[in-house]
Amino acid sequence: MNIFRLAGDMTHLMSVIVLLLKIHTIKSCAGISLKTQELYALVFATRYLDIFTDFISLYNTIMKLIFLASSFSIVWYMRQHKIVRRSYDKDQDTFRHLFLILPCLLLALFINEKFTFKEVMWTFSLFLEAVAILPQLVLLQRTRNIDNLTGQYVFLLGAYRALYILNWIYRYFTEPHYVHWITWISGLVQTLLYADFFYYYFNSWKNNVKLQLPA
Amino acid sequence: ARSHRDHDEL
Repeated sequence: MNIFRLAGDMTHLMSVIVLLLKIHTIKSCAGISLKTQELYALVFATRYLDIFTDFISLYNTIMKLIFLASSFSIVWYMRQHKIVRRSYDKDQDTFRHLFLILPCLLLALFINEKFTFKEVMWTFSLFLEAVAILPQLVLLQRTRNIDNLTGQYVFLLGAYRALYILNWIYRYFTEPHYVHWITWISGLVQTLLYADFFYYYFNSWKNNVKLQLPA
Repeated sequence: ARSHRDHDEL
């Protein structure tokens, strides 16, 4: 464990806490894409298949349980909770996640480190995580008004993977044979997808104006 | 040998 990875995990944890707080306290999910939340639940479900078979550390297991519980409860809130679901804008959140799931699954079948079910699922979860934010970014462009909590949520979600890139660089130079091209490239693609959001987020913060994405 | 430590990240 290094400081970059710990910071990345804490930033990731903060993003789900910000989202859960928003939904739980103001009982609203306005501006949040259910499609992205469902994709994240699928990402964690396919990535943490080994949660009970491969014990790595208490920290690792606890964080996996937190991410699984939070992502599924957010999906539950947005689909089932009688008040929260009313603020879900299903007419705007129309991104068909099958267009993301199928290509990632096919790609994982061809590009993986070992052709086993767990490894292919793990690789699928990496590719899917890289693109899971797309429905959310599309929704932000459409709804245009981005409330602070949603902006902070997306920012933290992007920042965590950027910190992971620093972690991979650190591990590459400090651990012999630590090479995971698949992880690195999908993590880089994921972070680049946030690049334009970061640009507008930083500018809105610098000029102290409300965050607006161009149409 | 590929230890399970390969996937020691979240």
